[in-house]
Amino acid sequence: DYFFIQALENGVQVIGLTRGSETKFHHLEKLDKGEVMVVQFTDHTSAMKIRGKAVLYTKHGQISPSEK
Amino acid sequence: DYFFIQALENGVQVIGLTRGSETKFHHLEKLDKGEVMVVQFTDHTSAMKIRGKAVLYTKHGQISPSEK
Amino acid sequence: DYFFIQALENGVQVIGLTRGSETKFHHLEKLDKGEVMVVQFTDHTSAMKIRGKAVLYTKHGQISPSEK
Amino acid sequence: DYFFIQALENGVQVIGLTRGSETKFHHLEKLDKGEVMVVQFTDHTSAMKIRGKAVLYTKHGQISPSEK
Amino acid sequence: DYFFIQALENGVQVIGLTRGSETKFHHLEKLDKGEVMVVQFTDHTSAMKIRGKAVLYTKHGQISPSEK
Amino acid sequence: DYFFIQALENGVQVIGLTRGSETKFHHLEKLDKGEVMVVQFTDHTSAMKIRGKAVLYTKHGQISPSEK
Amino acid sequence: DYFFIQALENGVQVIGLTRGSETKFHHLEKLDKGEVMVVQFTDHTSAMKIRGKAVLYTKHGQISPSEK
Amino acid sequence: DYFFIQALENGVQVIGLTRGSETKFHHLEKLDKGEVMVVQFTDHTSAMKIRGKAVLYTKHGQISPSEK
Amino acid sequence: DYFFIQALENGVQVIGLTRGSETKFHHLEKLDKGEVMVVQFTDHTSAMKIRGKAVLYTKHGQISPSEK
Amino acid sequence: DYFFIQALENGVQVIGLTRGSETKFHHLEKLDKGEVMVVQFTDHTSAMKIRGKAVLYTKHGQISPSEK
Amino acid sequence: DYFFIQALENGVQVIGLTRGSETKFHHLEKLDKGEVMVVQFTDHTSAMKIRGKAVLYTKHGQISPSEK
Ligand SMILES: N[C@@H](Cc1c[nH]c2ccccc12)C(=O)O
Ligand SMILES: N[C@@H](Cc1c[nH]c2ccccc12)C(=O)O
Ligand SMILES: N[C@@H](Cc1c[nH]c2ccccc12)C(=O)O
Ligand SMILES: N[C@@H](Cc1c[nH]c2ccccc12)C(=O)O
Ligand SMILES: N[C@@H](Cc1c[nH]c2ccccc12)C(=O)O
Ligand SMILES: N[C@@H](Cc1c[nH]c2ccccc12)C(=O)O
Ligand SMILES: N[C@@H](Cc1c[nH]c2ccccc12)C(=O)O
Ligand SMILES: N[C@@H](Cc1c[nH]c2ccccc12)C(=O)O
Ligand SMILES: N[C@@H](Cc1c[nH]c2ccccc12)C(=O)O
Ligand SMILES: N[C@@H](Cc1c[nH]c2ccccc12)C(=O)O
Ligand SMILES: N[C@@H](Cc1c[nH]c2ccccc12)C(=O)O
Repeated sequence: DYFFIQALENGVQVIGLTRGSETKFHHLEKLDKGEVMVVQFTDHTSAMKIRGKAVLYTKHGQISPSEK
Repeated sequence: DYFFIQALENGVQVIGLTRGSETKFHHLEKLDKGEVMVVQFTDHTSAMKIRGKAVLYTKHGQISPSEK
Repeated sequence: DYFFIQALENGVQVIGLTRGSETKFHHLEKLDKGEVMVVQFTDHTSAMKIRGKAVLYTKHGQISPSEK
Repeated sequence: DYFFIQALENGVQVIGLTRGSETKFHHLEKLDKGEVMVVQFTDHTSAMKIRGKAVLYTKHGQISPSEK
Repeated sequence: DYFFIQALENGVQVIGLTRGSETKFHHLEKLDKGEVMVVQFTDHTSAMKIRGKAVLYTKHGQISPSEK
Repeated sequence: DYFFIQALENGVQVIGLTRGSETKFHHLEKLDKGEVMVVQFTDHTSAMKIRGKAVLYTKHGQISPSEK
Repeated sequence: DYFFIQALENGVQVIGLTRGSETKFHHLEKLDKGEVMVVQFTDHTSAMKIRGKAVLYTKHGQISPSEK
Repeated sequence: DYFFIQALENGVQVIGLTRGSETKFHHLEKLDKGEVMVVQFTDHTSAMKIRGKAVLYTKHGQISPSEK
Repeated sequence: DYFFIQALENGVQVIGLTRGSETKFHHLEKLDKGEVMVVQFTDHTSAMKIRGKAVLYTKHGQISPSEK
Repeated sequence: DYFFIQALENGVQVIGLTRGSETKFHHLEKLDKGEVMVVQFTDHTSAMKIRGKAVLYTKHGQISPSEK
Repeated sequence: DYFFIQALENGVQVIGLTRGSETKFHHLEKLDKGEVMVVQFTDHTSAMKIRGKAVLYTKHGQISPSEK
């Protein structure tokens, strides 16, 4: 399974957190406005964080990070 | 499977509890307002706790921790 | 699979009972008002008990322990 | 899979019957009014009995033991 | 999978028939009025018989043995 | 998977036919009026016959043997 | 999976055809009026023929052989 | 999975084509009017042809070969 | 899984393309008007082409090759 | 799983891209107007491109390449 | 599983990011206006980025990168 992240501004951050006994950032991807990233969970990624103004298209519906 | 946690205030806590014969905190992730965390259950995490004002997007619908 | 427990008062108890030939308490987690716990069944936990005023979000709908 | 038992009175009994060539009680859990128990079938439990006034939340709908 | 038997009178009988080349009764469980039994098919049980006034909650709907 | 047979008269017959290169009767179960039998297909049973006035509760709906 | 054949007249024939490089009849079951047969596909049966006036209850709906 | 072929005239042909690097006829079954054949795909059959006036009951709905 | 091809004219072509590093025609089946062919994907066939006036009955709905 | 490509003009191109560490064209199939191609993903094909005026019948609905 | 990318302008970029402990670009595919690309996740690709004006046809609905 996977979901979609569409950046609504420049500099949106998609961060992968490590699977395993440790939980650290292993990757930070920057998205510019209008770009779409599609991501899976993997052997290396079991949690993620998204910072910045974006829309997430997921099986639980649409989610808008940074909506104040 | 996974679900989404959106922080509605600064300092929301997402805690991972250990899988196995022991049940202890193995990780505490802090979320600031507007950030979204996406989490799975794993070989290391079989229970979680969320503290603070947030919205959870899950297969059982939306849940609002800290709603008084 | 997993389900969600939201505490509606302080001191809600989520108890894990052992899988196997014996059935004993192996863990007791205390939840304060507003906190949400997310739990799976595991190699160690094949039954649970919830005490106190709470809402359970489950695939069979919402359940309210301690509703008198 | 699992289902939920909510006790509507004190002293509700949830009994586990043994899986295998023998069918005997291996455990009896007492529930007080308002408590919720969540149970799975396991390597040790292939049948159960519930005695007392309770509500069962199951995939076949709600069932009320002891409804006279 | 499993289904539920609620006894509507005393002395309802739930009988397990053996899996294998032979078909014999291996267990007879008596239910009193209001009691609920939850049963699975197992390595030992591939057929069952229910005698007496009861309601069965199943994936094919509700069934009422002994309805004259 | 399994289905339910409710006898509407005495002497309803539920017959198991052998799985394998041979097709013979290996068991004949008699049901009296009001009794319910629940049956699976197994390593030994790959076909069945039902004789007499009964109602079958199945995933394809209700079937009434012996309806003239 | 399985389906149901209800005979609407005497002498309905349910024929099993062999699985494998050869396709021959390996069994012919006669049904009398009102009888119901329940059949699976197996290691030995990968095709079947039904002759005579009957109703088939299947996942694709009801089918009536011999309807002129 | 399987589907049903009902012959609407005499001499309907159900042909099995070989699975593998070769594609040849390995069997031709003749159906007379009113007969129903039920067929699976197998280790030996990965394609089929139906000639003559018939109705096919399938998961994609009903299909009528030879409808001019 | 499989789908159905019904020829609406003589000489409809159903072509199997090879699975593997090469993509060549391995079989060409001719259908005459009214004939129905049922096909699977296999170890040998991972793509197909249909030429001529036909109706395809598929899980994505009905498709009409050669519709000008 | 598979999907369908119907060419709406001559010279529609269906291109298979290699699975693995390299991403190159391994096959280019030309379709003439009215022809239908049915394709799977395979050990050799993990991405595809379609050029030209066509209709794609897919589980996400209908898609029209080259629609200006 | 897979999804579809239709380019609405020339020079749309579909980028594959590496599966594993490293996250780098391993491939960049350029799409011209009207072209459709169909992509899977693979042993080599666990995340993707799309830049430029396009429509994505996915199981979560339609997504439009670069929509300002
Ligand atoms: N390293 C942790 C990451 C994680 C997944 N889900 C979590 C929930 C809470 C805290 C941490 C996590 C793990 O693999 O288990
Ligand atoms: N260590 C426990 C954590 C746990 C999971 N589900 C629970 C329910 C109740 C109490 C503890 C738990 C386990 O893996 O089983
Ligand atoms: N130790 C028991 C716990 C249990 C699970 N389901 C139950 C139902 C009734 C009583 C006990 C149980 C077991 O693993 O089987
Ligand atoms: N020991 C029995 C328990 C049981 C399960 N389902 C039953 C139905 C009827 C009677 C007994 C049972 C078994 O494992 O098979
Ligand atoms: N011993 C039989 C029990 C049985 C299951 N389904 C049946 C149907 C009819 C008669 C007997 C049975 C078996 O395991 O196969
Ligand atoms: N011995 C046969 C029984 C059978 C199953 N399905 C059938 C359909 C027709 C005739 C016989 C059968 C078999 O296992 O295959
Ligand atoms: N012996 C054939 C029987 C068969 C199954 N499906 C068919 C379709 C057509 C003709 C024969 C068959 C086989 O196992 O494959
Ligand atoms: N021998 C071919 C039969 C076949 C199946 N599907 C097809 C589609 C087209 C042509 C032939 C076929 C195979 O097993 O693959
Ligand atoms: N030989 C190719 C056939 C193929 C399947 N899907 C395709 C899509 C495009 C081009 C060729 C193909 C393969 O097995 O992979
Ligand atoms: N060779 C690549 C092809 C590919 C699949 N999905 C992609 C998405 C983007 C770019 C390339 C690809 C792979 O197997 O992984
Ligand atoms: N190399 C990373 C790529 C990745 C997948 N999902 C992600 C989410 C966030 C960041 C990176 C990723 C991995 O396979 O796990």
